[in-house]
Amino acid sequence: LGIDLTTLGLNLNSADNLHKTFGSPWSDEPAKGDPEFNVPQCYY
Amino acid sequence: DLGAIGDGLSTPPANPGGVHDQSYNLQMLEAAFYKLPQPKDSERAKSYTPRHPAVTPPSYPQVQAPIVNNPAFWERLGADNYGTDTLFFAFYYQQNTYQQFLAAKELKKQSWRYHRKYNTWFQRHEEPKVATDDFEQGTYVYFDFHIANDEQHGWCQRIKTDFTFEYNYLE
Amino acid sequence: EPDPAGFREQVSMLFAEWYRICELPGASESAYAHYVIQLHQSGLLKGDDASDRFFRLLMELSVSHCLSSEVISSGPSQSHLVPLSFLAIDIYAKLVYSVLKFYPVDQGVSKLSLLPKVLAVTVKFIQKDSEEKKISFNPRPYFRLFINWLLDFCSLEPVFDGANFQVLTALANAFHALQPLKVPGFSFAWLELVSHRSFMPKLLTANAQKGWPYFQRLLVDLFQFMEPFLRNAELGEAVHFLYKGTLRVLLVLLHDYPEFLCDYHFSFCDVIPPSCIQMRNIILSAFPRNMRLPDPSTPNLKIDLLAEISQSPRILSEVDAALKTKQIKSDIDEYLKTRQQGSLFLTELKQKVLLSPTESARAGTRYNVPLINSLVLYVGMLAIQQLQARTAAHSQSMASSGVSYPVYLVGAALDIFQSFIMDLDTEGRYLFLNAVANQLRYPNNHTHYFSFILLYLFSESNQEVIQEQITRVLLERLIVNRPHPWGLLITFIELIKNPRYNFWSRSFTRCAPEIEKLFESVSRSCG
Repeated sequence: LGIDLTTLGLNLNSADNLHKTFGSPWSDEPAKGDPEFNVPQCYY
Repeated sequence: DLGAIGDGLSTPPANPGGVHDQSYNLQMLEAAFYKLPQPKDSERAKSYTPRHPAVTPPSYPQVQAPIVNNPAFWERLGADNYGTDTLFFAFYYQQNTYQQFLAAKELKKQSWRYHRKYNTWFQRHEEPKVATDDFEQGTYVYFDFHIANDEQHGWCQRIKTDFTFEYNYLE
Repeated sequence: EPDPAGFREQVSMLFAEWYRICELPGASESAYAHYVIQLHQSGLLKGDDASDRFFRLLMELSVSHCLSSEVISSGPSQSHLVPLSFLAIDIYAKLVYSVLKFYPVDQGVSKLSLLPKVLAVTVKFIQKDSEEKKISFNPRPYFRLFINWLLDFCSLEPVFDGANFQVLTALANAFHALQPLKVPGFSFAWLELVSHRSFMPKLLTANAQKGWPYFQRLLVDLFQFMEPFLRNAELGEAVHFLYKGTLRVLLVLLHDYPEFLCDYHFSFCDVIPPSCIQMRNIILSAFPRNMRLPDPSTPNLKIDLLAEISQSPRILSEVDAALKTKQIKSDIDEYLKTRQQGSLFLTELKQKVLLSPTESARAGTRYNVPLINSLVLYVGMLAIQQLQARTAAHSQSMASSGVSYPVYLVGAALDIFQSFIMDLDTEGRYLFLNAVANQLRYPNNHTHYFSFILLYLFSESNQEVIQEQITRVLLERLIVNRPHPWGLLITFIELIKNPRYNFWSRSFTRCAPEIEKLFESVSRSCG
């Protein structure tokens, strides 16, 4: 009958993109380290 | 037909056809199962190069504390009305870093708006007297970070009346 | 050929010197640039054999340094592993990155021209190492090397702006060359790399989706590797682990890039075994983000009134590829247009979907599944095109004649489908019904058409064995854990609710108490 996919540690109802915090296919820990960010040129 | 994409790289390995039989694949997969990439394998040592390195006592922290990358830390600063100065400090002295990104996010949450021409943050002191599609006009608080020459009044908040904030300079 | 005499020593010294530069406190970019210029002047960066040797030796040095620090514990718990030292790997990765960054452009050669060459050396090195080491092959140094490059190359450094797509495709080609079927020992590292947040999202969003074919190829590579293992539901620990990892990646794609899964569903279904129902459901459940799906269990849902059911879904897969390989595309076109040589053509067609004994041993089925899939969708698409062109004219007259089915249930396409459902054996029928059910997705004219085809075949076949099999195909897709495709739900609900089909009067709905219970629970969950 397959797996209850809600147990794989991914919040499918999240309004944010999942790939930003996707750490690894092997664990449901969110990604470590600086997430992706952009600062506009005018901030430099 | 995807082969057309620079496929020179997929030259098969030593054995013809480059494909192994199923039991070989399973054997290799099971061996690899005991050599999974570890979470640490993906983490690189945090390299921190200060903008203007200076010799400091070794007992001082030499790298940034992890908490400065924790959004909750910046949210707390944003919520604390004495934290705004710290947000401005990070914004003007930590250029192009995740800290600057988080500080800007918190400032926006506190209704500060960045003016690209003046490189300055403005906040409405009251509802604007005039507001069109292109600009708004009224009294604003702005953060004056200029400390130039003998002018000692920088790095504080000031009030400006009759200021026109043109939206094309809104970041 | 062996390396020239002294070459290895020279490379070792150069690497040691690079290490010193990197380790200097406050190492400056200008020092890196200077070193790269020196390398270039020494002729080692020409992209010729010498530079291939150079990078291969550097790789050899850094991998052997890394592996020499390894102690392996026996058994699955890995806490005894002494962490590998990636120092040399990191330094090598940084050298390659610096070579690309500071490569003197005034030579008229693009900064990135060396990248495919370095990656080619890397791929060959890994392939050779895995062939030689077999089960003692260790993927982790290579995983670390690529992680460095993903984080460096795919960073938004101005120097690489605009060249990002070239970098991404070069990496995608390298990963394709290192696919699990070719380097099975690299499979876990490979999946983590191709799904890495510094690679997959960039490839899928860069350059107006031009990266999609690359990532689709990588997913197909993964499915092709897993297919023989997934055929029988008993998965060993390693395969199950890989399978679960794949589900996670698919869920990220389903959530963040549903359109990608939608537009390539056909290619993916071709390489997923029919028994792998949940994974296939994830792909078939994807729907465009701007679409709102009405709840299938809404009473009296008027599907016909949905605007989307007259719109064709975007299909980026090459639907007729298998027909072309089998050289039957033109016959199909001819038959759909003219319907000549009816029975002869249909009889031959049923032969052509069979595999030769050797092929079927390898494929685990007597049938050419991609050909059946291609046939069903291709014929359906042509039927829809033909009939949509004529619908306006006909639909009035047919309605007045009292025929309750929409006009597009007549024609050559139906001949083909009916001959399959009536004349193929159980396995053939199952695969044919699967190909039809794979089109029951989000609201679009394929879903609408194939939903009617399925229901029409159910009511017209008047053979319970066929009606039972149609029900089984729908049911096996509904009893697995979510997600369930929208088109599947509305088709099943229509089947059990619409008195036209007399569903509950069929004996197979009551053939055993648990079957009865099953039907009740599924129909209840469908509202």
